[in-house]
Amino acid sequence: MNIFRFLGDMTHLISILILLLKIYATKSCSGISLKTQELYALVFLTRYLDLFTDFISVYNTVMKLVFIASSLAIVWCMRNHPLVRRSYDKQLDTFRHYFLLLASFLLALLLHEKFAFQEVLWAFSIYLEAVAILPQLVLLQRSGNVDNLTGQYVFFLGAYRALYIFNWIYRYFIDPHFTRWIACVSGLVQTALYADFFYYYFISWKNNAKLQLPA
Amino acid sequence: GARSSPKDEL
Repeated sequence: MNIFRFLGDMTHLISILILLLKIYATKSCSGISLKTQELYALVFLTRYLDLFTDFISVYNTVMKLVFIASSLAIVWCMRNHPLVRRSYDKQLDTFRHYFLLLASFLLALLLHEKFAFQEVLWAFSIYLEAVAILPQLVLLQRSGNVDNLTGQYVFFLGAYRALYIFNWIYRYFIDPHFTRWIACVSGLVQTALYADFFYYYFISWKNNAKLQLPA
Repeated sequence: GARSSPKDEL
């Protein structure tokens, strides 16, 4: 464990806590893409298959359980909670996320570290996570003004993988045999997808104005 | 088979 990875995990946890706060406090999920949340739930379920077979540390196990439980709870809430589901922008959340699923799975069949069930699903979860934010970014552009909690949620979500990139650079320096190309390249793509959001987030922070994404 | 990277990250 290194400071970059720890900060990355904490940033990821904060993003999830912000989303839970928004849904719990406002009983609303306006501006949140259910499709992105479903993709994240799938990312965690397919990445943490080793939850019960490979014990790494208490921290690792606890964080995996928190990520799986929170993502499933958010999807469940957005689908079934009477107040929350009414605030879901169904007509704006129209990204064809099934294509992201299919593309990630096909790519995982082609590009993986080892042709084994868990390895292919691990690669699938890495590719899927890289593109899972797309429905959310499209929804933000369509819904024009972005409420503060939603803006913070997306910001921390983008920042966590950027910190992981520093973690991979650090691990490579202390151990030149460390290679994790699939996660690294995907992480770069994932972070790059937030580039324009980060730009408008910075502008809104500098001008102390509301976060506006151009349509 | 090829050794795969340790899955020690979240």
